[in-house]
Amino acid sequence: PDLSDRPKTFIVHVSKSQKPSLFSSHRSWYTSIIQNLPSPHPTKLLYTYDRSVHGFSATLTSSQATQLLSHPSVLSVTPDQPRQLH
Amino acid sequence: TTHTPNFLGLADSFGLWPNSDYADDVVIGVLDTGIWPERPSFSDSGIGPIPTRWKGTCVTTADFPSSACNRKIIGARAYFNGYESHIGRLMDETAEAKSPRDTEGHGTHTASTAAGAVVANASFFSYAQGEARGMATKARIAVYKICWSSGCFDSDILAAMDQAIADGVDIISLSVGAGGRAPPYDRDSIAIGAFGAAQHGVLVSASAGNSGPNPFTATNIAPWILTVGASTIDREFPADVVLGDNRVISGVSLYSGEPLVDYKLPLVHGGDCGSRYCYEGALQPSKVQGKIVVCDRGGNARVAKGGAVKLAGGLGMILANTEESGEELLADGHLIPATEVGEIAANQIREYIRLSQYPTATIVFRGTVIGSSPSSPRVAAFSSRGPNSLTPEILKPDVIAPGVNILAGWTGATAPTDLDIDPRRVEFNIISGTSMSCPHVSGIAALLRKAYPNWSIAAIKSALITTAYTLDNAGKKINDLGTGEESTPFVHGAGHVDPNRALNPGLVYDLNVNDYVAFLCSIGYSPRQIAVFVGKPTGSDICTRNSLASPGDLNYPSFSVVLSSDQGLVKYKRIATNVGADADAVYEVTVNAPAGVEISVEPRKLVFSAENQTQSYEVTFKRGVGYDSGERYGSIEWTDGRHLVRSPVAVRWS
Repeated sequence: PDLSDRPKTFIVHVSKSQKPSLFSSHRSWYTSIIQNLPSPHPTKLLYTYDRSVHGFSATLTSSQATQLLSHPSVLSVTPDQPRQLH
Repeated sequence: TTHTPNFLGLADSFGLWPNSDYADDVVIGVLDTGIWPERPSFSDSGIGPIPTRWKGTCVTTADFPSSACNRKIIGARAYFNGYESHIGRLMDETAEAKSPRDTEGHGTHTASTAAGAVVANASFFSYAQGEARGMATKARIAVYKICWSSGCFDSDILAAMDQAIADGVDIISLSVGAGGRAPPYDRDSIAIGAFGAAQHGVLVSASAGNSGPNPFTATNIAPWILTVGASTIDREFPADVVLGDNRVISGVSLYSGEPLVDYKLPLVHGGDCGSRYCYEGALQPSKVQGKIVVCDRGGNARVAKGGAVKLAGGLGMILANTEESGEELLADGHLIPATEVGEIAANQIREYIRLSQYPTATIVFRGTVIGSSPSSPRVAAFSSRGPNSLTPEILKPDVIAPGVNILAGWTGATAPTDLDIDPRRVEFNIISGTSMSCPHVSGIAALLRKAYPNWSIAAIKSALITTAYTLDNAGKKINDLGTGEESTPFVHGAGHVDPNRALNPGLVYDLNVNDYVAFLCSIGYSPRQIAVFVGKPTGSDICTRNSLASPGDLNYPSFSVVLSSDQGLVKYKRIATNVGADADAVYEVTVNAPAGVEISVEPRKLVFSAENQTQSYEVTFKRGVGYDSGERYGSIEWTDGRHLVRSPVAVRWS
């Protein structure tokens, strides 16, 4: 495996209203989006977001994250960052 | 907390507490390290049934049974998917349980500060003894555990914010953020999540960070967030150093064990014994044994230095500030007799060691002293500061609040020092940080939410900002412990929160989500970037429909202005809403312009004839004679004779 592209967590912002009607829920739509990515590594959906933001977080490789940016409903993909207690 | 309600002027007989019914039924979502629910601060005695609108729940785990929740703690969840994704699966649940239980202490402290119940006779080994109360004693707490032993991850924070909004919290208290510098808004999950919260009418109160005293360090600085810095109160824990030549040097400590012997002990500097910062294992026992060791602040945890001295056979420790922390004194519950001294005193002690043939010292612990401190509040050196690193036209932090030596609830799982060699367990602990100031303001915001259920979150923020004060209890300008000089709006924002005045601000500067969209347009964000915040596609005309001439035109309750040789004149617009009890009100302006900056306000009189009526004005900031560098400060004040609506002005030369 390419260690430089090992899976990390990304937060994916999605235009929620563009969900195709064939998906019964946003979760199933998001699952479909990441399952359709080219897959040297399996992807994993961590959370779906519906109020604070619209989208999901998932474990992806950097190249998969880059691929996501070309999806018409994806607005932004950012790496999951650690924060600290103040 | 003990004493901070008194320092803030909160009372049972008048002002914000009785006029808000102590925030009864308001829900504060605390996103933190969880909670230790058995602490008396979380008793639900005297609180009514859970609000019917509440949709949240308490998860049940082996160490967090259903009985952990009550009418005070009405929600409790834990978010660890992002954490596990980073560090691997949490296998040893005895070390870190996948539950809302707080094994760190921070979350129990912040939750009890924001909304803890009344607890009689609270103390930390008799220090800071008194009646402990949260700011909003009847508010309900919803716990969202997002921080774990190796950090707090955006993916978990967003999941918690998402759920908190769905559950129906009114306020989110977030003592978490980036360290050092704020990420761009569209890469900052807290900023984006807080925007979503604002869309749902949820106020996010957040800590500015502990990266002071350097400038440009404030985090959580999006204009829809209430950003809180930290300051001292009029309570100290003196523990003086008496040197061999009988000089007495002031310090602070929460040490509570066996006293030192009643004669002076040999005194050495850690730097001469293997480690100036007194790292564990680095001190040479042969040079430390039976002595008091001076350890420089920095490098490792303050309390860890005493632990290192103890392990090396030392009998006492003097924590010596350096230039970085200046005169800021943080009291710690050291494991051995120890005290912290400011930089000036530290230099005197270092010089005494250097020049004396047989340097000696002892430490005298004097307990808790209230009211006799030199002046308060003073801004903590660690409190992160402006100017705003992302949008210099928005002043951040917004306000300061008590964040130094705060007593509040603590976990039963961890020692107050967080040291493995410390076997003590306490109900209350005294700690410092903007993490501690944030929940003070979260609780006060909850009180205002109850007092004014129809106010927008921007109106609540405005009330807190325009009523803040800038003079200490000696009548002088608030001091900055980071510099030893007068503090400035880039350090303290509008000033120290004044809850009772915030109850009756007279005028507020209101904002809605469209205004924040206009703000994003004004800083050059593209429709695609803005779509991340609003969660849906935005047409290319989004910034035509929502426009501001500049980010400084956002109807913010404070002013931050950048002048330059290219731009010697800046104009900002503001719209004030009359929320005073009198429908008919006439406000006149007083401008306190700094030297070298001309400020004019037009019109100079705002006439209101109805409640909630709005009036607008324009402020012109013009470079005056001789101003070509540095920062200048002033204020713009509107008064009708009963209310004083004060906006700080900070001007920077670029």
